[in-house]
Amino acid sequence: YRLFPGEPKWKKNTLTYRVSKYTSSMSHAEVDKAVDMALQAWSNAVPLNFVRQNTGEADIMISFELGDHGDSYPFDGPRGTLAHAFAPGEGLGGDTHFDNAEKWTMGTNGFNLFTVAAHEFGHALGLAHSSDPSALMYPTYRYQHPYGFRLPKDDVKGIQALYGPRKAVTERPNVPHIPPHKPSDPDICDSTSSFDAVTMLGKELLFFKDRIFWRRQVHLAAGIRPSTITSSFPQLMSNVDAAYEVTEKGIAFFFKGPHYWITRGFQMQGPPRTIYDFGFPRHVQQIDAAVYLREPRKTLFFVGEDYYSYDEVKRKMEKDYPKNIEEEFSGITGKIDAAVEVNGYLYFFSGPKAYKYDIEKEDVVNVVKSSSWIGC
Amino acid sequence: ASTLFVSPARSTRRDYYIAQAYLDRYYTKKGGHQIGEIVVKGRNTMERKIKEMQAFFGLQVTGKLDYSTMKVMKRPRCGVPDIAN
Repeated sequence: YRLFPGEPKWKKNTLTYRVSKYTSSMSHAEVDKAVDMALQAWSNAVPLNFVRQNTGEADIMISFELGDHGDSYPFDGPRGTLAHAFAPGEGLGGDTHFDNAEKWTMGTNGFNLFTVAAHEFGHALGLAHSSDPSALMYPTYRYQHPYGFRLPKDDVKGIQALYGPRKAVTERPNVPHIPPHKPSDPDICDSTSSFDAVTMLGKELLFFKDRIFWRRQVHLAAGIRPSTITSSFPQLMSNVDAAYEVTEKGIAFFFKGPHYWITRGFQMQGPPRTIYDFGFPRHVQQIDAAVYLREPRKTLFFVGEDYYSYDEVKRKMEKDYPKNIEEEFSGITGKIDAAVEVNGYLYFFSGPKAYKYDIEKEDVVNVVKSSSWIGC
Repeated sequence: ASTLFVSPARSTRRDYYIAQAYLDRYYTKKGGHQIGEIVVKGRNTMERKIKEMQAFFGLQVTGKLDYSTMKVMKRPRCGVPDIAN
């Protein structure tokens, strides 16, 4: 692999991207899907997160262009040069352009957009061309099948030389292994870690972990199956920090780093927003867990050892917060990874344990394995 | 130009221009020459760039536009130069 002179790289780990101009040879949805999968090929290997924007200036601006398009690297019509991207940096840095004179496709009847986009995003993240013919960053086009794509070793070494490995998936820096349908798979059930986020969504409970989520009926522990987050929430991609649903409104909130998305069911309602809309202090960069309490119509946000209370009716953070979690919720030890209210009880997920908390008694009334919620 | 081809009879003038454009786009530092770089004009420059490209792609380094070199030059590819700018 090769890096650019001076080894430019992004100094932050959450990057925004936006497709500002589409091609006529593919639908917008296909282009978005190919772009998301191409970015995920890299985020599988390094601790970078990508947040889609639909307006304004993003770190990585993506567009389909013809001929001379103003960046002193004109395209040359069909074949020849397919695309180019700029090394990390302000302004043009990271921007990625595709030659709209080419026939772009999700398959093989033309140039496969996933293949070229994955290569170009390697440049946008700081990789130059590799002379290893098996590398994704080799200069000439070689079709890659998007589903089941595994980032070649040379590219993994190159990108991790810049950003280090992604902790959670270091051992498997490739497209995630989707666990088999039966959740009793030891790999899942024996996991000592907890969920990243849990929420009601309509009549279902959703459990998020890395790039996977499980859906189940509240009263039925059968037929639980894993899906990839990108299959239902493309913008979220992986590693959701927290989630909650305001039942009466039928809208849900999903948190990642300093951003959140609103959905109505599984339908995204617009681009990501910042968590400071809720009134968090600027030093809060990420939410650990969130749970909506139907009775008082308030949402509790858990951040480290503290928690905040947000009034969903007045749409503002309550005064006299944050408070200390252990002082308020006796019996819950350790960081809270996820929380959800079911049938009037609060459930806190902390590592491999799930605590059932009785709000009336203000105490823990039961403790089970977190993974028992997905049928283990 | 003909000295750059292994078998001038078989190679067309078009190949020469393809090669010239390819080397200019992917093996020429843009934005003027870096300080201290001695610029060699004419045939030596092209021969030197051909060798650079052949070395990058693991081809036999001949400095000539032989068949396998032209074949690589005609493949669809990324527009980012191979010698990093």
